[in-house]
Amino acid sequence: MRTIAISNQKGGVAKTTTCFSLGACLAEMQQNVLLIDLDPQAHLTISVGLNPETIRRAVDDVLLGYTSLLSASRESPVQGMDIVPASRMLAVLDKVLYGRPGYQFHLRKELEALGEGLYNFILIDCPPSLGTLTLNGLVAADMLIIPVQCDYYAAQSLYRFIKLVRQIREKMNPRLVYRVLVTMYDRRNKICKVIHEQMQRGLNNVLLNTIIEVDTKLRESPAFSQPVTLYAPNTRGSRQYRALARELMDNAG
Amino acid sequence: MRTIAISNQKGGVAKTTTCFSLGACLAEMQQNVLLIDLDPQAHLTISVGLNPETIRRAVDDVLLGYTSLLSASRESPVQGMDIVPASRMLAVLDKVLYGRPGYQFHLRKELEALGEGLYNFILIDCPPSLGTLTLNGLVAADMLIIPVQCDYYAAQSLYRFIKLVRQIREKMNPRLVYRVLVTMYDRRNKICKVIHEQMQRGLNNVLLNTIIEVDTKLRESPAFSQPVTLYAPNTRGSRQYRALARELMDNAG
Ligand SMILES: Nc1ncnc2c1ncn2[C@@H]1O[C@H](COP(=O)(O)OP(=O)(O)OP(=O)(O)O)[C@@H](O)[C@H]1O
Ligand SMILES: Nc1ncnc2c1ncn2[C@@H]1O[C@H](COP(=O)(O)OP(=O)(O)OP(=O)(O)O)[C@@H](O)[C@H]1O
Ligand SMILES: [Mg+2]
Ligand SMILES: [Mg+2]
Repeated sequence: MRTIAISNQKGGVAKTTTCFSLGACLAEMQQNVLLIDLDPQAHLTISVGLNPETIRRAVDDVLLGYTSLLSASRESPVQGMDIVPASRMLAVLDKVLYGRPGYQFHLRKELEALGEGLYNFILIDCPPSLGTLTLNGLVAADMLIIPVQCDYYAAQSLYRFIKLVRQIREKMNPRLVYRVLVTMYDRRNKICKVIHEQMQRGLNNVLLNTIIEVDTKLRESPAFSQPVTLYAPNTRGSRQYRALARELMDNAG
Repeated sequence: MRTIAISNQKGGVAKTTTCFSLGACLAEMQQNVLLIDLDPQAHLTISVGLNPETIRRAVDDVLLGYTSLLSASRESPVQGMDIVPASRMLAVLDKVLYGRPGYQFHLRKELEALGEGLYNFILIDCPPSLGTLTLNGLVAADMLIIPVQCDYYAAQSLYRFIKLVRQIREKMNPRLVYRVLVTMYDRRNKICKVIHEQMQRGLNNVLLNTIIEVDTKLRESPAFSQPVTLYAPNTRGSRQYRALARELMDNAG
């Protein structure tokens, strides 16, 4: 079983889109996938057609120790892909958990209790911050994918974020491997090319080979509670997320 | 003096871009403007060419009561626009401040101490979360601008965010007026049109008339430490942010 957290403090870089699309592609390749929504905005939960206002068993209950991951998980519209959704209470949890001894290890303990046999991949969507919820994701994962847009602000944040990740790895999760994924790449936009070349020079051994380009089908698909692979199976976005799934399967850590 | 917070829990919706561009347009109209960077990523600070790693007097010191807004403010590359920058320590402050009695009123008290005569507009850039820093911004402001992209996730978060803002207004800042600004509007993208029409029906009395469309010059300008009005004065982004500045001046609250 491989646990992959998808996190970046920078907002709007396609964390949720990557988690949803990659999960669907891995399920297409006969992998059993579990998505975990750690973002209080609950966009991953909304993507599969659930309503965070009315969810009864959610990841919040799991982090508080009231229920297990297995009993909080449920099916999604994609065959072979389950989800542990987020409810509206998750926003409160960020503050409630902070300061309790060992608060950052809650999710990891629950994943260990889940056992290895049920799922091949666990994908964790994180909020655009570095609080208790993201920390739980980074400590529970064995791999971190950092989606990043090729724009000036996102590039500035990336080096800083990687520094923080290294500190977390050193103190709390020595096995964590991180990779950077270029998303929303726009060939028409000359700043993309400049920033991408800078990243290739500065990060060449952690940059994933697959690049995800801009594709409006990716923007449309969540409105139909479908991943892009079901909404528009042959579009560029579907093909590129499938290539990402293959790249991750080939480098099975 | 008018204090405007720019905030949305959803990431990547052009909060920083709006704060920087709007500030520059107001300065062009002979207004004295102060920008305040409440985001630990410090993108507004970076936009004016400052380095958050080496900043000595920053907004963090102001929130802790070590220094005043006036002594932490400094000039920016734009005539008539000053900035109170963020340093790397701001990330820690989010946790340190939480729980101290009255922690959400720190910025408001400092703004009251600043007095009315120095600046016409104060613009506050917030991080993509609803923690202690954003709360300080919402309590200190008399107006809130909520930038939003016309996409499915951002629209879902908007109604939820407005509900939370109303609760904050009721409990802590009854004078707060909020307005929604459509950003990164892409005419080529049919989902934009659909979502925008939905917003016009659901929010018509709080939606600003000005719309900001997609313009790559807005994406390029921060790399040159210039607002779009200096980098590309006649581009669509400059014209539309000037229209926003006029709309706000006309409705001077
Ligand atoms: N490759 C792409 N092409 C076009 N649009 C995309 C692409 N990837 C993501 N998007 C769109 O960009 C917006 C931001 O993506 P998303 O919400 O997944 O980012 P995020 O990092 O999860 O944001 P947050 O920081 O708020 O959690 C969404 O509207 C999404 O549909
Ligand atoms: N109208 C526009 N046209 C094209 N690009 C834009 C526009 N507005 C903003 N951008 C770009 O979109 C990206 C996101 O904008 P920005 O960083 O200002 O959002 P934000 O809401 O401040 O993000 P965060 O949630 O991380 O604070 C940046 O690369 C910015 O240059
Ligand atoms: Mg997200
Ligand atoms: Mg920002």
